[in-house]
Amino acid sequence: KEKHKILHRLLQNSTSPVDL
Amino acid sequence: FPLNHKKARTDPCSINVENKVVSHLLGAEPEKVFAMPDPALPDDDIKALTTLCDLADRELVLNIGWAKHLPGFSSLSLPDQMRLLQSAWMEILLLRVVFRSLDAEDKLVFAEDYVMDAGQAKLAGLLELHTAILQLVRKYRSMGLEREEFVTLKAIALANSDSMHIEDMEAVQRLQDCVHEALQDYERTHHGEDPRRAGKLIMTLPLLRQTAAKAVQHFCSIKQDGRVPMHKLFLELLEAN
Repeated sequence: KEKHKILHRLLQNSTSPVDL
Repeated sequence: FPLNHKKARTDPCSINVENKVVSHLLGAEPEKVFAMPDPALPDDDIKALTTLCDLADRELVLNIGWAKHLPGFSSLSLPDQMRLLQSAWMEILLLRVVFRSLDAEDKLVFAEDYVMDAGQAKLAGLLELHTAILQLVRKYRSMGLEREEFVTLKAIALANSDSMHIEDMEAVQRLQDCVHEALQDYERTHHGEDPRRAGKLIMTLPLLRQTAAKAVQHFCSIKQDGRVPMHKLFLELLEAN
């Protein structure tokens, strides 16, 4: 997980999904 | 009741009425990105590759945001979301380049301000890759690929990335079923004259995967060479492969 910390962070923080 | 309610709300295909998934995917499509090659750098292979890697890094950030809009993607566990993206990121990047290049004559439109012909690709050491990507462009051009089909195929590529070590395969299968069904619904409604069109589109995906693997391999060797600066997200994903 440490190796992929940017992807991890972006998935947690990027634009929230639209509530479907 | 609460359980059923929750299921109805989170079942991705509960919204797959009248191609709502396709409309939603169209709306979620990331904005344009410009390459903005550095005018201070000499026009050589290093400049071309630096420009492409920088562009890819910025597109990746947008594509990760886009993935979160796929119905059902955000209900996957974080590790599963990561695994799908780690496997499909280059296919997603390439499919966007291919779609942008449909109207260009034997050129790859990496961005509106960064179009590459075979000569430029050769100078950048990318001729083989350029040729492979153009094969996809020609295939989709001959089919008359539509924007709706492009966004849905891109979602299928992500859902179908065949990542190893998926924790919840059932949830990923639901995501695959949802986007697959969206494509079939779209084709039934808009291309009733060709009942095989959805299948034909899906049959282009092996070439996309093969080309993406070539691209990853090529950029991995560029990375090892160490002459081209690469941003961290791009590096991280190259390392994931």
